[in-house]
Amino acid sequence: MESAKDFKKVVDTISTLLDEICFEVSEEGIKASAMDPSHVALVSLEIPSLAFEEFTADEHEIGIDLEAFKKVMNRAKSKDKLILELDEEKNKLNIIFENTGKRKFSLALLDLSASSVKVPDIEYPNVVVIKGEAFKEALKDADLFSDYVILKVENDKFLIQAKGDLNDFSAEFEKDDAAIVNLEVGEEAKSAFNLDYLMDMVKGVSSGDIIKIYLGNDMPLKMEYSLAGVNLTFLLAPRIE
Amino acid sequence: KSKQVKLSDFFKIG
Repeated sequence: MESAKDFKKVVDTISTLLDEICFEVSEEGIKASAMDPSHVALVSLEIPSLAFEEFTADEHEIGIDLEAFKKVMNRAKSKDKLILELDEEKNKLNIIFENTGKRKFSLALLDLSASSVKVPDIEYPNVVVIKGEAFKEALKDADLFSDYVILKVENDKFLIQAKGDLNDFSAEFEKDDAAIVNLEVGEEAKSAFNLDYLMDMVKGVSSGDIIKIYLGNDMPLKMEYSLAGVNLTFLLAPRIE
Repeated sequence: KSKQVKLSDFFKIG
C-alpha cells in the first residue's frame, strides 16, 4: 500500500471498537466484520484489491490482535510504504514499512474463524451525507454536556443535540449548508446514541472525508465512509427511553 | 433516562 500512515487511521479506528479481527482475504481483496464485545456496535471493512498498489492473494483467514497491530501501525512514518505479507510457515503476519530501508514486524496469528456477522440489509428513511470534520466537531461539542447525543432529521434539517443536567447543546445543518453534501429526508426521525461509541467510529476521519449517515426512528444508525481506499461501515445500536 | 440496547434487539446477528 502506498501510504502506511493512511492505513494507520483505519487500524486506529477499528482497534478502539474491537480487540481482534479476522481478515478474510481473497483475490478480490480483504474484508472483515465483527461486533464489539458488548454487541452495541458492528464494524465492517472492505479493501478492494484496487486500493493496493500491488495485490497478490488467494483465500486465507488471518486472525490478528488489534492492540498489537495498532502499536505497530503507530510506528509508521510519512512516506513509509506498507507491505502486508503472510508467512504461512511461521504462522505470522509480516508488517513491513518500506522507505529508506525496510522495517519488519512479525505478528503472531490468532486462531479466529471468519465472523458470520454481516451488515443487515435495512431500508432507512433518511440519509445524511456530511463533511466528516463538521460531524466530528459537533460530537465533541455535545460531549461537553452529556454522554449521549440525539440525532434528528426534521424539516429538511439534520440536528445534533445533547442535554446535560443543566446545560444543552444543539447543532443544526440545513440542506444548503456547506457541511452538508446531501440530505435525503423521507420522514422525521430521531434516535439517541452513546457518544463514546460515535466518537470512536469517526476517530480516523479528518478534513476532506465525507460521512454517510443512515437514520431512522429509535433505530440503529448506519455510517459509511472511506479511508485510504478502505470502505468502512458501522452500525450502532441506539439508546431507547 | 434512556437505556443502551444491543444490535441483537433489532436484527438476528452474529
